[in-house]
Amino acid sequence: GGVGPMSGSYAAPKSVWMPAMKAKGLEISGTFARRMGTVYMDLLLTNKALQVMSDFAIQFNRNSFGLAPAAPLQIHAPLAPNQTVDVSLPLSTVGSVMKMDPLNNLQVAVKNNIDVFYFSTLYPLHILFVEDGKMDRQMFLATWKDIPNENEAQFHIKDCPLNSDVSTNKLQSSNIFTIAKRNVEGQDMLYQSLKLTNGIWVLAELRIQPSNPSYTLSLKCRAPEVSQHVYQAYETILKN
Amino acid sequence: ELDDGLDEAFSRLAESRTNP
Repeated sequence: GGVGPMSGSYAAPKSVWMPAMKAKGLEISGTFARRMGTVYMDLLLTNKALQVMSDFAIQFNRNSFGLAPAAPLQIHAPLAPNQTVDVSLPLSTVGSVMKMDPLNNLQVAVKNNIDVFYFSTLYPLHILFVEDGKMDRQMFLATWKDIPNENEAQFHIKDCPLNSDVSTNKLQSSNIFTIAKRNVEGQDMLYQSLKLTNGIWVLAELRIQPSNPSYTLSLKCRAPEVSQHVYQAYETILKN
Repeated sequence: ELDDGLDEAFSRLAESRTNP
């Protein structure tokens, strides 16, 4: 997965989403990534059955951010027993929307020549952080003031021994943009913005104290239910 | 450099958040 500042947003290693024993021998591992402005579901399909698998197709249930396959699942040849194939499925974010619980839950159906199988997985919210998420400074100040205090959520990111420059670069490669930085009484205050694919803006204040490995993250958003997931994205990005 | 007052506004915001 891309981790460094030049290689795009962070992608977790693939994990097993559908074990073979629950899908008549078809094992699916996967992860989500954002590359060059496109969201991908990166999949590894393994045939652990005794027969050849063919005629693959994939479909998503409606979900909170309208994620949907942007192309058919391209598996060009039948999958022989013990064979594995890597597939990168581009996703669009203009599919049907239905609020899921948790918000980032995705229900997936996969079919092959044997049967139809279902699994669900959770996607990290940072795959939805768009490249033009740097808010104008004046707009940031006005929006920060305008969003009521009840919509502010505060989190602690523990054991993060990075300085503010390294943090800024890491976050920027996942489309979290620093708009201003101030040093007050020895602590760095970073003011940041990000925008989700559905147009929701999130404003952030990240406090970093030189002697304290725990960061304080304050998030302001008109849709506060995303804040918990944005915090998890910060954790993931800063610690990988 | 054009002083649009925003630099000062961010300083005030950071200050107010540290010493409310």
